[in-house]
Amino acid sequence: DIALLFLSVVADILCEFLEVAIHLILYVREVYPSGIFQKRKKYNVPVQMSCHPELNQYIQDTLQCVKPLIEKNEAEKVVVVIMDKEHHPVERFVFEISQPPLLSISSETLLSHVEQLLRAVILKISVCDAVLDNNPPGCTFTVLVYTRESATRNMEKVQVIKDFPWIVADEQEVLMQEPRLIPLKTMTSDIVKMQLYVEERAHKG
Amino acid sequence: KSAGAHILKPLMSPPNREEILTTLLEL
Repeated sequence: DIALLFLSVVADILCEFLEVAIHLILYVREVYPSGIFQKRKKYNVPVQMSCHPELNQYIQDTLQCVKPLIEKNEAEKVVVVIMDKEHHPVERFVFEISQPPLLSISSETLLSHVEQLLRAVILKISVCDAVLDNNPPGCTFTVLVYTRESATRNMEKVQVIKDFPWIVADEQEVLMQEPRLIPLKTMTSDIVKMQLYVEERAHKG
Repeated sequence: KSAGAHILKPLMSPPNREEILTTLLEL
């Protein structure tokens, strides 16, 4: 039971982290005007969070649907895709998540340590523009979830919000040809391991 | 990519930049 409780807490922590990370990516990569962002403090570091209600709601709804998959250890990757005007991906921020077997989790497992590790990931995102090329104007974004098992089975689990349906993404539409791979950060804790890297299109146009 | 993995995405798109700029101007 303690293990299941931990998975639920880990899903909460990860979704809160992903929310901060998505806002920060949208700010750093200039997907939206900087005027809608406000400086806030998360994990004891300054971050930029959107104040636009519609955008915030969209991100929250997305993550609320991702949470049950993380809770059941069924989300392999959460990917923030930035697309050009023609809806072709220019950058993919890939959060590769893996959780250890439930048996290895005990009441001694420290959750506070996880938050310290997540801070380091946030810091890396906030400076990632230094290693990425500028994006073309008019970019938009989407969030993808790579599930470990059959999508049709998991589809039911992600439809947790009425009026926020999910569909199976076409691989051709979300993949890039020969992307440049930029590792940003790897974090390893007792209860979750996460690797963040960016796949960047060679010629962004 | 592991075998059997599938990719899911929200059907709806987020608000686009133009919509957000319009809201900003209205404010």
